[in-house]
Amino acid sequence: YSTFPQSPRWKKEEVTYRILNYTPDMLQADVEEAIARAFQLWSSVTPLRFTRLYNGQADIMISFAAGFHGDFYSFDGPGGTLAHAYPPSNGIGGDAHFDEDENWTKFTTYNGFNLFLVAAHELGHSLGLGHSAVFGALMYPIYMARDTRDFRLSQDDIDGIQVLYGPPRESPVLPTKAFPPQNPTEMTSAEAPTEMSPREEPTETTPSKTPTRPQDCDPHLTFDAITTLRGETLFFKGSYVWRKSPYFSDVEHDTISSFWPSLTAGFDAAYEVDKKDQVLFFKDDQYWAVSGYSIEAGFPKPIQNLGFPTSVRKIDAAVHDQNTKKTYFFVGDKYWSFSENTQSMERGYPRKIAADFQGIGHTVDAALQKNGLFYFFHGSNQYEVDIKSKKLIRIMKSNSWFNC
Amino acid sequence: FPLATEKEKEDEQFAKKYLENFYDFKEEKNSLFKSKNLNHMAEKIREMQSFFGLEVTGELNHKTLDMMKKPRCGIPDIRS
Repeated sequence: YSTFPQSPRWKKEEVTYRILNYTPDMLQADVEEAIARAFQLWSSVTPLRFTRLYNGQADIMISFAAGFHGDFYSFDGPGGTLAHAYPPSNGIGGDAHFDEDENWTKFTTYNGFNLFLVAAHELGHSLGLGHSAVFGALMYPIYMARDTRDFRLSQDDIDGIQVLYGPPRESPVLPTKAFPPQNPTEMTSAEAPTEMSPREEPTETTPSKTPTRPQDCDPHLTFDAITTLRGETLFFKGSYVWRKSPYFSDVEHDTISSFWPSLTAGFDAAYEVDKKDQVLFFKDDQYWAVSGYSIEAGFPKPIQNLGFPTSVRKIDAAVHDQNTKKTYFFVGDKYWSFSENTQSMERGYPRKIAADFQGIGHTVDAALQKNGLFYFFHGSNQYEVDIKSKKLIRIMKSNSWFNC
Repeated sequence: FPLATEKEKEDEQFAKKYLENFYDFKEEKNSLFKSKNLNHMAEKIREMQSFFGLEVTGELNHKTLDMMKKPRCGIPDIRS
């Protein structure tokens, strides 16, 4: 492997990127997927985390152009030079340019160049790597068509990038397969959300300055979104994740980018369709589907694909009922019921939340189904509801899952 | 020496451009001594052959040209 003279590198772990334009050779979603996967290659072997920006100046600006394109290195038409990228620094530093005169593809055929492979190579330069003379290394300068489904960096690539950034932090590991479906069992004391009575209110912690991650037992703690994931429960707020596993008593603290580097923080809603081993994340008027770490191809999609009217620009909360295979979406004071079987909104919706859910007379920030019961979060409270009778059972603090 | 064929001239031009792009070759345009440039170019060809694990001859042979014509990244392999 090699680095650039003086070994320039990003002096931070959170690096941003922005896709400035697209090649007409591929679907936009396939371009985004290829770029995201290329970043994931590098984030999986370093402490680096990559966040995609949709406007403004990002560290790594990605674009397609042909011939002269504003820097000193014009492209040369089909073949020859495929792309180039600049080592870390401000301005053009880090930027990656792809020759639009090439035929870009998401496949590994011989009549086009696989964008994921070339992008992964170029982003190696954007992070500070030079070329490698090791045949088969990603940073080898000559393009080699190969199977990308389970593509792995060579040890030479890993050695090179870790000279610049070191190995990954102890990154959280998602369960690799769906846990055996949880039978609704009596919650153990550690799991059951404890009912808050005044004497049990956690002592008011008044930290000297507000920590970036709210305290687990902050009585004012609220959440953006909550979902199950392969038997675990993930609580989202900003870029932070609290992870609750039925197998460990304590709560794990992570960031969204440690699981899905290319997803931007600040989800509005999330839910799991357990039978498909799929979790859907919602932000503004788009949604993504992930399975474990990987973002499914073709996402993000507009929420109107699910059947929302264009007047709905974002949703507040969502929860999937594993028993009825229906998903409830909450928007303002109304809710929709979506059939996962027919993949369409049910007739007669939206309906008023208050009309069907006794005791829930306000908007819903987040929603969760656990062991057959539903939990609707509003501000720092959560409302436990028996969905069959739609009766409110009890009200607790939102963070009562954290053994406060 | 037999006059270089048109094809050989083209190949030489291509190789010169390649070595300028990726091996920091700088031809001295107004050098009085053509041989100096030839030696310098041969040295750069050797550098490129060594990088790609080709037989290091300093000559612009078929295998070396083939390697130069493969699709690749636009970043230099060797830089000052």
